[in-house]
Amino acid sequence: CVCVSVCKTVMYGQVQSPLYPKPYPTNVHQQWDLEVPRGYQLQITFNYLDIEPSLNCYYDSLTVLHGKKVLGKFCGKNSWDPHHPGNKPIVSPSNRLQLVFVTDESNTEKYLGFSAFYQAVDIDECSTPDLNDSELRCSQICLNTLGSYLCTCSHGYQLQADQHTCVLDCSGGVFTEPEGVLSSPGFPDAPPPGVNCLYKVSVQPGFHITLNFSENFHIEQIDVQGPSCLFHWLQVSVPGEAPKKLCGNKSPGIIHTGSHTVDLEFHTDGHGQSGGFSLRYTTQRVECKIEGGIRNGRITPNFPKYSYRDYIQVRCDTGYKLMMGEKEIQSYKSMCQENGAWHLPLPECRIIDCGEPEALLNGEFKFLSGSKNEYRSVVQYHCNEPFYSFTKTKQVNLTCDADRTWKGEENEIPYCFPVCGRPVVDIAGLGR
Amino acid sequence: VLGGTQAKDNSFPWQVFLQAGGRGGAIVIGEKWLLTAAHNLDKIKQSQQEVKAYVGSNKVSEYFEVHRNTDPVIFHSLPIESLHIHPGYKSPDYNNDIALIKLASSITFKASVMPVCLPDQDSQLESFGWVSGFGVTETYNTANHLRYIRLPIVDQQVCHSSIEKMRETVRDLSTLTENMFCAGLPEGGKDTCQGDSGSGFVMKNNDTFYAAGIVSWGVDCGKPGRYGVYTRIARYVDWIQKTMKEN
Repeated sequence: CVCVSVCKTVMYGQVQSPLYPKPYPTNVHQQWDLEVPRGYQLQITFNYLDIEPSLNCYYDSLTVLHGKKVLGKFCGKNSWDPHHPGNKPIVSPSNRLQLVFVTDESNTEKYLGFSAFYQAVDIDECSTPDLNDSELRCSQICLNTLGSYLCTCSHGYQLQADQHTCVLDCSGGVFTEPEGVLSSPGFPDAPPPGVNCLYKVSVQPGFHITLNFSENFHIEQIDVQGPSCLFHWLQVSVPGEAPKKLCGNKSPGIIHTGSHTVDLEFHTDGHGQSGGFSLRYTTQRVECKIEGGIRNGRITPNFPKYSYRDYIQVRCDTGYKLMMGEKEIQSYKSMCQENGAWHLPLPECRIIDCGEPEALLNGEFKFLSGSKNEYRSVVQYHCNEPFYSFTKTKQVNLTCDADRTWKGEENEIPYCFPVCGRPVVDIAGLGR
Repeated sequence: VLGGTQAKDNSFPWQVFLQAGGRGGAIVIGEKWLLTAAHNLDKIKQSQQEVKAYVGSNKVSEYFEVHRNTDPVIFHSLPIESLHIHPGYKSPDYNNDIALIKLASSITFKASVMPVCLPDQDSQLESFGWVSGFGVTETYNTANHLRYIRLPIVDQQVCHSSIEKMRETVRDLSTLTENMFCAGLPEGGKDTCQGDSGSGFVMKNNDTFYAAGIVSWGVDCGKPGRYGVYTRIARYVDWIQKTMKEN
């Protein structure tokens, strides 16, 4: 008969031939599938074996198999017998082992069979390469454990999700100072393969970051249908803009990000060559533009350009008034905001208007210069002669003054005095 | 005006035709002020409503024509605000025979209406002057056209003697004072007369006419040895300016 025993995954056990310690019967064909937990090797040691000896164990035998591989075919009784396993343990390459015990139809003598003890023996995975891909099980440090192993990484590296690979722990750096230097790992030496470094430069709003790459810039570039940053890259991400991947041998030089935050991701795969990069970042205060300046006015303080947190005042030149839209304002102060806009819209200086000159009783006026009613316009008054006249002059000029009044030398509105005693017809006559 | 000449248009633009219980004259001295003889206002009992003053024409009839709407010039009497008789005037004595009429609105001057200047307070009389008026003429008819004459100033003592001589035959004659002067010809013929009272006796200085006197009184008109008596305006310049200022 054929007996198949399936053992539980135990840590150890004992196997004996049928009827042991009595002689085994004839015509036996029995198989044991021995198994210990995964992560262990199965080691079996025969403490007794007495099987009818024959050439190549032709009649009776105990065969030890690992899969289809025969690890040993045993018979005989004495340890010096070439087919006897002796006390030397047999170790399975895995956690499984099969024993096949076969006897023929006759036994010339009484043979007792065999008795063996098997146990789980821990595998030192760390000292042997992975059989599947012949690579090291751990990229850096391997720790053997009972039935398994653990990978761990050196300081500064981080174990990846595959639990085997260590990559450089170059992320998490947040640069908040107004200026600084950052570079690829190990720069100016080449970075280790398989890095994925995240750098974040974040300064307070109101400042813009400028990246100034050093000339020593080398990130592997693949020329596949034109240059592309396929496997290695430095990606620059500015909020609100599409990320930009940089690679090649030419330094990008200076990049004005226009943002107070920028993310840099340096990525290399496990192959290829990149020399890395280095950059100095600086920050500049956000500029508030004054397009064209203030016509007919002045800004204090007078700077070539105005930046975040700068305060300005606007005053108009003499003869001009401050206008915010259509509303006149007495003064204007504003601060440059973090978004590059003034917290109050810029005013304009509009020429003042003295209003329509007062009509002159018994006189008239005309404009001599300037636009009507505007600052420095000159209006000339004259009286309706010969019946009215000014006291001193034939005409009086008034100028639109900065205080929005028409002013003349006498500083008062002229008055046409009646001319007395000068009729247009002389009554004296010439007759005598 | 006896023995005078019809005035050309615009030649006496200060002349006012005055109706105040009778015909009289006045002169324009400012945009709102007329000067006349106080005795012209003797008959005014109630108010200035009874006084009518016209300017702008040398023809009385033009002031009273019934106008059509299409006529270019319409003469209205000037709106009178107040009368200011000199406080020293005591009718029937002609001393201080001067009064101011204030208009309610200003006159706009033009060729036909212009003020006459006032004399300096201390100015001396010239040797002659011109006097105009709508009073009776030598035919003793009231004038329709403004008339004028040129008269010499009469020495004050001569005039005084003339008046004193008349006092023998004429009762209640006023006394010639320093507030008056006389003008006329010893042979008579040229004189102002009834209806001319209040009109101006003007003199000329540097091509400018100023009012030296106001037609005031006299005995008969145009008779030889009798002269017209005029209120001497220079003696009232202070009062005139004070009154105008205060009003």
